[in-house]
Amino acid sequence: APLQSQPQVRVTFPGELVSSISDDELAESYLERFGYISKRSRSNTHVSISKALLQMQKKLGLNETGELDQSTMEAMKTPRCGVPDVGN
Amino acid sequence: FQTFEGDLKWDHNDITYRVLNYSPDLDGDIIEDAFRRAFKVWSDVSPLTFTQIYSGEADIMILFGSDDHGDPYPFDGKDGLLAHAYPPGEGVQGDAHFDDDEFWTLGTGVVVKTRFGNANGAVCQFPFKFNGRSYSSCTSEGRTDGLLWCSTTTDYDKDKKYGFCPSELLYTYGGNSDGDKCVFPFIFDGESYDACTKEGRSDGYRWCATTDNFDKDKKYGFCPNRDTAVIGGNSQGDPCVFPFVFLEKTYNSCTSNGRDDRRLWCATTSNYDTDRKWGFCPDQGYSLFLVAAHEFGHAIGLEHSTVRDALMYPMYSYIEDFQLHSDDIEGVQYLYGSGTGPHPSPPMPTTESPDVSDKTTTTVTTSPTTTTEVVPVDPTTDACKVKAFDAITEIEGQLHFFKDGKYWKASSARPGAIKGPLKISDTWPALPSVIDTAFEDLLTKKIFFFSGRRFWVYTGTTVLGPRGLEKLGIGKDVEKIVGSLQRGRGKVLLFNGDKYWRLDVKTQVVDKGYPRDTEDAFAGVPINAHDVFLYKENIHFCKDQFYWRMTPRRQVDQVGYVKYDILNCP
Repeated sequence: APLQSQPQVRVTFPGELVSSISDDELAESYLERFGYISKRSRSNTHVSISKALLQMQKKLGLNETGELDQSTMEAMKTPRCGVPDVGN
Repeated sequence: FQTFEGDLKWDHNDITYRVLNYSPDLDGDIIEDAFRRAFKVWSDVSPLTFTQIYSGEADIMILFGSDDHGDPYPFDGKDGLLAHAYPPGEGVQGDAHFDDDEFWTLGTGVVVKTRFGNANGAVCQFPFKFNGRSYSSCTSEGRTDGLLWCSTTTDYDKDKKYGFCPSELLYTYGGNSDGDKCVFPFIFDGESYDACTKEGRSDGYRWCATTDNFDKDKKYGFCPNRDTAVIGGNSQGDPCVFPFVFLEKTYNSCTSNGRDDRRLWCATTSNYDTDRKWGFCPDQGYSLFLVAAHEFGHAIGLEHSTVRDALMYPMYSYIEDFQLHSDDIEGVQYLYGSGTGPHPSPPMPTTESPDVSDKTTTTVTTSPTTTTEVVPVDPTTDACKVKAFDAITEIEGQLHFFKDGKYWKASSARPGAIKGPLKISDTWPALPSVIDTAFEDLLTKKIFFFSGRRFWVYTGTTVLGPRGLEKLGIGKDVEKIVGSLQRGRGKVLLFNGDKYWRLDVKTQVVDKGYPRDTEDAFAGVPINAHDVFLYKENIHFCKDQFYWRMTPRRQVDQVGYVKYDILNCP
């Protein structure tokens, strides 16, 4: 181990997909991609997102809070199959 | 479990699949084996069967691709989406696509299958010891030719077992060069290239020419990934270069410096500061077997399950000892019924069984309430009723089909004209009734017959033998020779399933360096073939009533029925 800690340098690596979108935007994109909300109904209203979140949480066996909590966010970041969960 | 709207399912149970391309992450044999095992997950619990074909349109077409790969659903780089598949139906329906921006493994890190060396294609064991030092990746240490190698046991110093690692200096895959290695430098579009390149392609796959001038010869192949190939970044597939310079410091291994997510990375040139070329170092990767088993679930009609431990749950998680969940089993059996399970047994006759030692039986039920009558059938009177022949070989320009003391002759000049059955004992009195394989030596016209551990050599009506296989230099652990293949210049390959020998016909001894693994030299055919023979310059591997035809360039170009496609039965 180094005797004294050195200041950590953080580098922006070229070509890396640095996520600049917020958790809310990520969640909406996820819910739309996997069929929980349709493009038409994506109106950024809290009510429709909450309903879709509930549906997703139920489908994936998560705590049904209707909120974008930590376990729901983690689930959305877990590698998965690209086939939608709802609809065709 | 869930099924697709309208319970989409196949209208037949004998499903075909075709692998359109391969990932550079894994050896083609390992990919095919993962797919075979993934299909078996479903065929074990349903009446579905899955047969691989090598040309034409299969029910399930399998491909690797990244980003936009030809359908309306692009992949998204490393992690995130791993694969997708379509429900049963025509065209793209039923197909399965795998994201090649993922690192495909068997779930526990890089799988490096070796070639050549003395380990019969075994996988590398990391870390391994060589000259007292420990190695965690393939190395060229100890060699002067720069080829990468690894030990296939943990201690090379003790066991001396090794093989060569994937490298474009050894072979390519796909393309049109039959696996030839890259030739460097090569010319492409007037430019000279010293390494594999992605230039000229939009799919990101690395390729090279297999002659020194692609513009002239148009010969190319894809470069297999080295075990140190990076994932993602801006150099996908390129190997790490050690040592490399980063912020003026030298690194001899992957590092997480410069990042706050602890992920290991490396540079793919010797100086990151000047070139800024980098990628993530190989991690555990995703199990191709598990992901494929999930996708094939979609391909046969299952939607995502809400049961967290079910295979059809949409999220990936690695399971070491996989067992299909009851929810998945209920799903597939809802669509197709239960089938006969993994080891179907023959139906039991309801009356006392007749002597079936040399015959098969057909069960005829005259009415639902009467006793079942068992009628013996002798299939050996009609070649078209023989399910699988003991041996097939070409003698004096005619194909000979051997079965239980009889044989038939078929002329390739007159398709459909079958002569026989003839008695083996009338033509070759010294032979037993079961012939495992036979071949005619093209130079001397001697005919060699093999049965169990014995063989006979006929020259006209003169016979030599029987003699034991040990006279040929074949070990006592070999029960029989099931196939033979003339290779010209007095050499013949002898097969016993997963191994083959090269016989020098003149000295009647097998050559040094044999046996070798059948699957290494003849990829894509069943290793438990019960017959191998040469016909019209193509190699034929038989299993049950089917044959796999391999061209002289060792590419399987056809799978068909012996009965219909070779014997031309109606």
